Amino acid sequence: IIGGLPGNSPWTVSIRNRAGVHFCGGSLVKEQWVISTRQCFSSCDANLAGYEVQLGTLFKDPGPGDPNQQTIPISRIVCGPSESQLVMLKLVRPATLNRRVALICLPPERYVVPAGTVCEIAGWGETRGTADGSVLNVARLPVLAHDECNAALRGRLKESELCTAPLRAGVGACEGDYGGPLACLTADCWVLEGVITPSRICARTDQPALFIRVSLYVDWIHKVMKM
Amino acid sequence: HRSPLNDFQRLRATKLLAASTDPPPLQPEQGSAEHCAQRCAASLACRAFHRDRQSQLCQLLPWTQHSPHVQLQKNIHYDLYQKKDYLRDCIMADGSSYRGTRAMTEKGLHCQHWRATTPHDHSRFLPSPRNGLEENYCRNPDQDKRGPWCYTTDPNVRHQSCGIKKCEDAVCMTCNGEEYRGAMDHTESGTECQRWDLQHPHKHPYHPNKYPDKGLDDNYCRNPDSSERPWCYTTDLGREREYCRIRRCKKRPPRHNITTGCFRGKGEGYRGQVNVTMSGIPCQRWDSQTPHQHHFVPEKYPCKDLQENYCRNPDGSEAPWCFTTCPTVRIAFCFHIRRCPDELSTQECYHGHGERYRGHVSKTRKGITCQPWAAQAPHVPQISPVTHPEAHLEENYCRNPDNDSHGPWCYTMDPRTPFDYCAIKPCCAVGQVLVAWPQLTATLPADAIAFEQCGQRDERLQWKLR
Repeated sequence: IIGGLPGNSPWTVSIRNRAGVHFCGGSLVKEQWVISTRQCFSSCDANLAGYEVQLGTLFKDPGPGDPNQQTIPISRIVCGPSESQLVMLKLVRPATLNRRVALICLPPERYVVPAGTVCEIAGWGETRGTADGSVLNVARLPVLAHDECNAALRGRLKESELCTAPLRAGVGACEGDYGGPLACLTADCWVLEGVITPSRICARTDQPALFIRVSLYVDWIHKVMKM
Repeated sequence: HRSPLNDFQRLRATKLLAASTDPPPLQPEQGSAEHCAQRCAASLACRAFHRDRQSQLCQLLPWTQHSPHVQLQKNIHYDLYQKKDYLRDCIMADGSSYRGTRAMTEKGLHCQHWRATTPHDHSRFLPSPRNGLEENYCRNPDQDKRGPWCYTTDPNVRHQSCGIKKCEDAVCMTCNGEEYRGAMDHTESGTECQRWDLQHPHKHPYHPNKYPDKGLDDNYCRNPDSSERPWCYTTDLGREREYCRIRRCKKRPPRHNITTGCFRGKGEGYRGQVNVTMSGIPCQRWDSQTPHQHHFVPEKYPCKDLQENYCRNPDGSEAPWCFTTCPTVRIAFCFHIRRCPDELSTQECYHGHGERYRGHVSKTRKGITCQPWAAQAPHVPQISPVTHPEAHLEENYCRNPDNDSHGPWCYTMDPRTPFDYCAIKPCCAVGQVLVAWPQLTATLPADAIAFEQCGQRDERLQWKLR
């Protein structure tokens, strides 16, 4: 996260490869399910033996004694509808919820976040020197109205995308944050409204940032968990 | 510090099924795999053993998968260990330990049975439990430098070499040997390799179940970390790992999955020219060692196309990557390179959500065959012709019985994928920006929404951290 601050986002998880290296983020939506982005995974039937999610710690690479840290292997990946760029990861066992580990809420189907709502991105990705890259960083971004964003992108905005307004200070997600949450406070609960996806340049000050609009895929999410 | 298991080849979740039990296998006994290997190695009659994962019992066996009337059988409760010498189709050193089943000479003559005395009479080499002479299989009872041989059934040719290759030559390697799956199990200094599924004498991170695609079988030379050549941990406590001497194939492998505008899978075949990280840092040239020192020297990785400072994936990481020119950021993934589409091209289209689609497409967008709606395997369906009689759930055609907003779908024949969407697209082109967004719900008043047991956090912690 560029332009962020150390923070607490108990649903944000770190996805680690077989060498134990963090490479993407995710959001805990059920004790045994994490949402992330397709871009982070080689295929929809990738063998994820040896891949894990790490939760319950603010540190990217915590020491051995971190009390609340949980590391859970991933058992399966399920790809979302083609346009969604979403994936769901099933964990080998449920995460234990506590002060450090919590579920993020899913929005109602096709819910639209009101423009101007201040939401939050979180991740252990690149900070480009703007913050301590060894801890979870959080940054706040205001939602941009759909048609305003579409105009700024010269008509190339898709229905499956959600925008946040660019900030002069250069705030945004970057490499290593992808798959993580754009969380917005609704009815006193943090709701997963967007998922961070790669853009060509991080934290642009002259263009909106794009996220996958989760509310369009909530029916698929529930269907996968039910199936 | 070699393990007795080094003499065995392990097959997971497998059992040997013998039609006849003559001679009968011994009674199972308690013991670790290494303990069983020790007992089997000490017994001339023993050629393999089963290890029951749950009961920790093991049973010594007088046969292998190559024995007559014996076959392999999938069984998740057992691991099968067979003596390597009985399975190898190449030889180590002079091949005097070779116990394979080749029974033809290098010139194609059939071998004479060792017990037979015609057409060639001999009394020197008659089968015994100790010398391994069996049937008419090639053997090397007199440590002949040319390797295993046999008496031939051709009256004019008394005996002839069988021409069995040495293991280091039997299977050649291409590029850096990441695809090498041969049976070489010694290093170039002749030291025996350590098994990948053991953590002694050297602890190591390459557990076979954690890297199922690296072929980390038994103690064979492999290249799981994109080193220059196949290598292994050694059974010498003083030397952790060492390269193996393996012949290089003359022909370069066919280049497959080469892409330039996008990347497929993990992007090992990506040959495009993106050379800036997403946070705007230029990549470091591969032929440079500053600011980051590394071993991916272009000449040593001829198949990886380590040109200029382009994003590449020479070591099987998650995606193309590069060393960066920023001293404090060693490596950055190039996830901003677009992924190549990996879905079937679609012939048919559907209107609305496809709830009235009655076509005959019966494959998912990934090309997996659909499971018939009336079937109960590999997935027990929650939706079937019984539960949804009006939904025209015929054969295994894609349908949308639950009005899924993402289109027709089906249960799949892949046990790991319960259901998936089909290779059919919406009739109004996907991705075309819908000027009006009818799908999106007008903003709901906040009090119209309620959530349960989610989205709560300790806000105080937020401040403490700041």
